[in-house]
Amino acid sequence: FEFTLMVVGATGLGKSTLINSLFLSSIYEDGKYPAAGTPNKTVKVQNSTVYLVEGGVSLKLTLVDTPGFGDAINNTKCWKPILEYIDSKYEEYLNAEGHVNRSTVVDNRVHCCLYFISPGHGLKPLDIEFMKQLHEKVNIVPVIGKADTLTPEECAEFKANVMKEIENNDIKIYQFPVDEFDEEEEAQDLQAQLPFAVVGSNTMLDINGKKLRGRMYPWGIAEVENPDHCDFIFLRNLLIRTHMQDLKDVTNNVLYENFRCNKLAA
Amino acid sequence: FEFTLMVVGATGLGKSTLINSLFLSSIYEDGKYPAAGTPNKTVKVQNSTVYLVEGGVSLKLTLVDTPGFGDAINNTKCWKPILEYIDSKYEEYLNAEGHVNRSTVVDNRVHCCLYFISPGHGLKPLDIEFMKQLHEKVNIVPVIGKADTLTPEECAEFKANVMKEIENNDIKIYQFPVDEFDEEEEAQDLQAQLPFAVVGSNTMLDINGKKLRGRMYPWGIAEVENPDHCDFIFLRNLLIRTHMQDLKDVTNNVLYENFRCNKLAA
Ligand SMILES: Nc1nc2c(ncn2[C@@H]2O[C@H](COP(=O)(O)OP(=O)(O)O)[C@@H](O)[C@H]2O)c(=O)[nH]1
Ligand SMILES: Nc1nc2c(ncn2[C@@H]2O[C@H](COP(=O)(O)OP(=O)(O)O)[C@@H](O)[C@H]2O)c(=O)[nH]1
Repeated sequence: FEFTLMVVGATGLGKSTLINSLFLSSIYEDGKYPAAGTPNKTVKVQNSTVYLVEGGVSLKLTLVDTPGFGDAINNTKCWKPILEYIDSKYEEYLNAEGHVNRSTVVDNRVHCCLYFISPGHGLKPLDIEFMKQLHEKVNIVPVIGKADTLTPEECAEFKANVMKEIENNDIKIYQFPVDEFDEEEEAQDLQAQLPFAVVGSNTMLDINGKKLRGRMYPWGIAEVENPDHCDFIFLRNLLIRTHMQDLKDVTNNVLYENFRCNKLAA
Repeated sequence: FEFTLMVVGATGLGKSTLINSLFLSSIYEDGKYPAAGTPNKTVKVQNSTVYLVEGGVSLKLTLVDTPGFGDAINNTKCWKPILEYIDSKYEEYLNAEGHVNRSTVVDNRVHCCLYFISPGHGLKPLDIEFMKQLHEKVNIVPVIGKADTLTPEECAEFKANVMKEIENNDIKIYQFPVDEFDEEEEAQDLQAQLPFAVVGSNTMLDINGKKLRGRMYPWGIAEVENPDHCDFIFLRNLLIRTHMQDLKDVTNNVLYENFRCNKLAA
């Protein structure tokens, strides 16, 4: 099984920690993460491939990083290298489709883009601009990074603000399809949780003999896998267990199709 | 007693909440804060004056806000309106000194600039640029906002990174004078605490009959006035009790003096 996941957001939002937490392995080791500590002047797009076993299934996961995004003093068009990368993968696929036996075409298209939002008042101008530029190119799944910065009340209010701003700006983020759920209300619960507020941690803590992933503060432990603390488990299940195929289908049947039509029409 | 405090930092870093906490009153009411929710396209510099009683002394506090700083996609020279404001106050003072009885000159010069840093890996390019542009114009006191985002280990590491980058860039932040301390080691402790990591809260919580200012998370309460949780008390004492006069003296004897000399030499 193959999947390409892109991760976008300013430095320090907890992206590499979250990726390590999601895939339960130190894909990014401390300090080895490309952007650690030194924001780049320009945006680089780089990828790395990992072979994992998830739920008994072997997964070839390609992670696409975008260090430098949003980090400069002037971030005008800093999404451009990202847009070009996505288009280049569509281009590669289009050419491959035309030449080789379809069943052997390697699919390097970006199936999902996790866009990290910093907790604050609402979306920043760059967040809105990025999503407007890319929502018709790739499945955007916005996540609130470092969600242990928010109290439950602030989190609910922030999520509502973000979704309202997404709607006001006609941004089409990835829609988790509702027919996959057994219950109507389960699907509605999901909609109410967007965007997912996540906490990540590279640290396994030993609490009363129980091992858990979390962040140890003097006032308590924020647990990554506790649904009362954040939406990590929610996101993990949707991304890896239930919706990975749908993300690939939408990429192929809708987003790539748009690219192909525009290309052939031009 | 008069004092002018400027507050600078990107939207959502907890600035207005910290100011309310520092002066124990809702100077900025929820939603009335100039920049709430809507990052400005350009940087505005605006001030408001409050009359407070601190430790039995009546204080005329002028707060200078800089909504819009660092919020745009392109933040090139976004510090310029701030620099111009500070210079204009030096200009006003210079003219007033020349015309009226010195003892009746109103001192509207900025005595201290609290610069908010977002917890992450280290300083961002804009942080470094701002401090380089303004460290010879105003007393810069860097603070780490929303410090409850950091575990104690991360906080110590982040502070060390920030101080190293400040040193590497020859940035001269305000030096808390050591002779004001009874003990040599008290002064050293202070140096080790820089920059101050602060948590603010508009909420008074009632915990077991005890009223305290804090942030209530599902995993515990981050207490603003608990020195094991953050440096709020440290900053508050230095700013309001012990070093307010020194901040004014340095502004008058060093920073304003530089302005005056450059002006007369030109
Ligand atoms: N408060 C909080 N801090 C986090 C979280 N995840 C990571 N961090 C910390 O934030 C800093 C930056 O994390 P990192 O994953 O390297 O961010 P990246 O630059 O976006 O990849 C590190 O000190 C992490 O320990 C989180 O969920 N909450
Ligand atoms: N985690 C955390 N959040 C805070 C803190 N202070 C304020 N906030 C929250 O951050 C958001 C923005 O705060 P605000 O003071 O308006 O930020 P400003 O835009 O910099 O003035 C609000 O939801 C606050 O409740 C803090 O110390 N820690």
